[in-house]
Amino acid sequence: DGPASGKDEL
Amino acid sequence: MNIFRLLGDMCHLVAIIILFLKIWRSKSCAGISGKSQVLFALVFTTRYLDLFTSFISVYNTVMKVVFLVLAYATVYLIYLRFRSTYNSESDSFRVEFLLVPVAGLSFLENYAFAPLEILWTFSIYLESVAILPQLFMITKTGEAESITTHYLFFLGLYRALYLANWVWRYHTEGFFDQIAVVSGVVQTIFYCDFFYLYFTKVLRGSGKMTLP
Repeated sequence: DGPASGKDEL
Repeated sequence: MNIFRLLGDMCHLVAIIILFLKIWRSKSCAGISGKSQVLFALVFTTRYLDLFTSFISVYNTVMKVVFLVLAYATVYLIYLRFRSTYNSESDSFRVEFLLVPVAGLSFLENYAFAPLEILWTFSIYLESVAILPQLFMITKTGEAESITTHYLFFLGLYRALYLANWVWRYHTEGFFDQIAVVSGVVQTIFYCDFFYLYFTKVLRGSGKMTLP
């Protein structure tokens, strides 16, 4: 999972 | 989630609602930069594409939908519903001077050369400069209604709180998102001049902000 899908911020 | 990020998201939501209600109730978008609002709608569109690919939390999904809906609704009010009150001659910032460098940089400096990642990076870089047409319009007209300054105050405060959120997350979970942090610092710096005027002029009860 690249950083993209780890985007938990708005 | 931490208090800084929650407060930041609430400030962001308050800012967007203040602007929408101001235009809706006054039935006028005088003094508002439609270009900045289009750029914000573009920021949300390119950043929230993962709405369809990854579920993070109910809060995350709900807030993304609310931001998208309010952003497009505001653009609709400015360019369609109340377009006769839009000061297009004062809203003269050349947005291509923002879009081209931001698009170029998002291809050069990103975490992964993948469509979603580049679009996310584009949205982060674009958000840091999206308010410039609005700030430029205020310097051009030499004044801003107080409600517009409250909108800008909460909008500037939201990313400043995100900076605190990143400090907190770095110390508590070792989280560090360099692209978001650097852009967030640049974005907040653009508001410093406005914050100074806001605290010295508007909060002194002088009503609208008139630039020296």
